[in-house]
Amino acid sequence: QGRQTTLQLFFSGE
Amino acid sequence: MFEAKLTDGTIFKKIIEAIKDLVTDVNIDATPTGLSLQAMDSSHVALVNLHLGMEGFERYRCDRNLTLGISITNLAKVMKLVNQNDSITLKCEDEPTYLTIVCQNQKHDRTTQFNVNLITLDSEHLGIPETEYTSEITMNSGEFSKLCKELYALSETVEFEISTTFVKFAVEGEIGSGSIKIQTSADEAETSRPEDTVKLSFALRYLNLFNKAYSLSNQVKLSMAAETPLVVEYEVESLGTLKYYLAPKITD
Repeated sequence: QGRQTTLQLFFSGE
Repeated sequence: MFEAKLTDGTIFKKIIEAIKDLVTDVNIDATPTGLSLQAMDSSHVALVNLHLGMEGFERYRCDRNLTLGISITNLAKVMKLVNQNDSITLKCEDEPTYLTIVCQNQKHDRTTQFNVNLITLDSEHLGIPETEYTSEITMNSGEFSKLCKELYALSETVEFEISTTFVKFAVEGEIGSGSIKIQTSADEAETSRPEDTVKLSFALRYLNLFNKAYSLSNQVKLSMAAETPLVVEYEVESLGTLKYYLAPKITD
């Protein structure tokens, strides 16, 4: 079913 | 001071209903041009992004930028006071400790007012990079909602594939595997960038939470690009957009 990623992997913190 | 009046208060009620199971405490940014909100769910898998432009309000005034920290859980409770056809006004002073919500019926003979206490929150703002989505599809929001609900009974994960002529939702679970393929030649669905195909997997649990927004719009737009979170977008009639971002599942 795959591993769930988080948004921090794609978006940068501000 | 800040004051924003919507003739149809149920729109705001629906928005709160559509995000309350994803995010609990949020900062609402009020600026002279409109209201916006960005918040992630506690597991940082999904993000809610709302923008309501000032033009969509019957009355809008915001003298200076304000950050209104608010419990969505509590706001949802207050929204129960909003009846069908009520107008809703949100207002507060320049250094607010509470947000005043006023609902009024069409006959103007019933007015409900509630002051919701504001809270101070650490903002956890993520920068969403400019993304060129290679696969986009607009489809009936009710159909998308129904499909996600049905697939969740069969599997936790769904694989999206958008191609030249179809969009395909595939699942694989303990009881077997299958897919729903919708031809895009029908009016209900169309690809804007037909030459590219992307396959990505997502947790259906989150898609079902996003679909609580389906009553805001007849259509939902899905945008995908390789190795990028999915965007599920609902247009809020003449007011703005409610977008959800969902991080994909990957196979190691």
